[in-house]
Amino acid sequence: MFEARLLKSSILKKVLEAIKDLLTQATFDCDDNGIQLQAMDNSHVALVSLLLRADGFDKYRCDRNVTMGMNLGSMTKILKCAGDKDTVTMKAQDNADTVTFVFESPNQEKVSDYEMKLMNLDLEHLGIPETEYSCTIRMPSAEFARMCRDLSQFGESIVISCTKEGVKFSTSGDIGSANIKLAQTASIDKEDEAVIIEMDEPVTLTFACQYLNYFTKATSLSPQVQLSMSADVPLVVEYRIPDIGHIRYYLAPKIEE
Amino acid sequence: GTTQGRLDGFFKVL
Repeated sequence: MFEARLLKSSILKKVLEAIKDLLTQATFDCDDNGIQLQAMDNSHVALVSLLLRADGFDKYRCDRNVTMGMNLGSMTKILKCAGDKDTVTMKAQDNADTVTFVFESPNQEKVSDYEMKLMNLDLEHLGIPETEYSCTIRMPSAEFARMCRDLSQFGESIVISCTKEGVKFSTSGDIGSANIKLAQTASIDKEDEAVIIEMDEPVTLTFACQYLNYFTKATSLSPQVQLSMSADVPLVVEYRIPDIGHIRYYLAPKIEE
Repeated sequence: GTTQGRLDGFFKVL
């Protein structure tokens, strides 16, 4: 028996919003520790890694490991039926071929349940190697989303260059070029609003705007985003979801021809 | 010019 209850359905709605541009279907792996999802997009350019810890749920029970292959389009349709203030409970029997979503309004006057067929997805499980990163940049997630959106108007790629002076986001295209430089916040009063740069070695890498914009769909999950970069390895864009887990996106850099 | 890299090779299939 698997049962996971969240007081706020909005977290699950936002998680789905944050992955549905990259993935059409995905496997939710549930065990004692919580729910994990890990999948590459069709073109093998980006990987999504989601963790929702058991202790972040209002109620969590998982007697046996459960693997649920879900069509994310169908899941989105179902979650649209939940009010933002509704609680959501996901339920599945052991070895079941369906999952049930139960939505309850705050006053319990409206209770709805939606049963969805599971898919048998034969997806490979991937191991993410432990990596020491040369640069990590933390900044307000809204600021990162704004930069990606602004720079996307000019070109298809963004060059991220991190040096001890700060971090620079650049792009160029038919109409011209654009650069945004961010320096580390001088005095940190509010951690959520700070830009914090840790650099062991300078790194410059080029990434596709389109993917960075997909990642920023996670903005509402977290006030801050962390970018981790090293030469010749995928960029990690991490949003920590308060009290429950994280969503991490890995993105292969563009390479010089 | 640049070309889009792939993730294959970075992650190990378990």
